[in-house]
Amino acid sequence: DSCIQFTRHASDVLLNLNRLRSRDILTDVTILVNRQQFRAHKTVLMACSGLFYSIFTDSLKCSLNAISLDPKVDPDGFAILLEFMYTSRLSLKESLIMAIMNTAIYLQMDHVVDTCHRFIKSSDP
Amino acid sequence: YEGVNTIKEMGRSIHEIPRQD
Repeated sequence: DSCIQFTRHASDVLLNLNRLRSRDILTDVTILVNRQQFRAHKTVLMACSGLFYSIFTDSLKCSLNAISLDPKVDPDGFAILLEFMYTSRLSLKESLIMAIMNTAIYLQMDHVVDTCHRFIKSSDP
Repeated sequence: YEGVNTIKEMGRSIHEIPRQD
C-alpha cells in the first residue's frame, strides 16, 4: 500500500485561513483589546490558545460574537500573537518581548511562552 | 500509516485563495 503525503498541505491551509481573515470571510468573533478590535475565526483561536479553547468549549460562551480581554493585555502584543496563529511566524521585537510573553501567558500559549523565555535568556548579556 | 509506503508530494495541495478579488 502507498499513500501520498502533501508536505505543504498544513501551511497551504493556514495561508488560506489567513487570506480569509484578511478579507473578513467567515470570521465569527471580534476580540476587543482595550479599544482595538481584531476579527478572527473561533476555530483558529481555540486551536492555538488554551484560554480561547476554554471560552469556546463553554456552552454559555461559545456563541458570543465579541470577547473583551483583560484591559491589562497589550494590543500590540496580542496583534503579534494573532499574526503568529495564522502564519506560524512569531515576530519577537525586543521592545515588545515582555508584552508578547505576558499576553502569551494570559492566552495560555505555553510553547510561545517558552520561546519568549529562551529569547530573553539568549539576549541577556 | 505504519508500514505504508509514503510518497512525498512537494507541490501545492489546494487552490490559493486570492488576497482580494
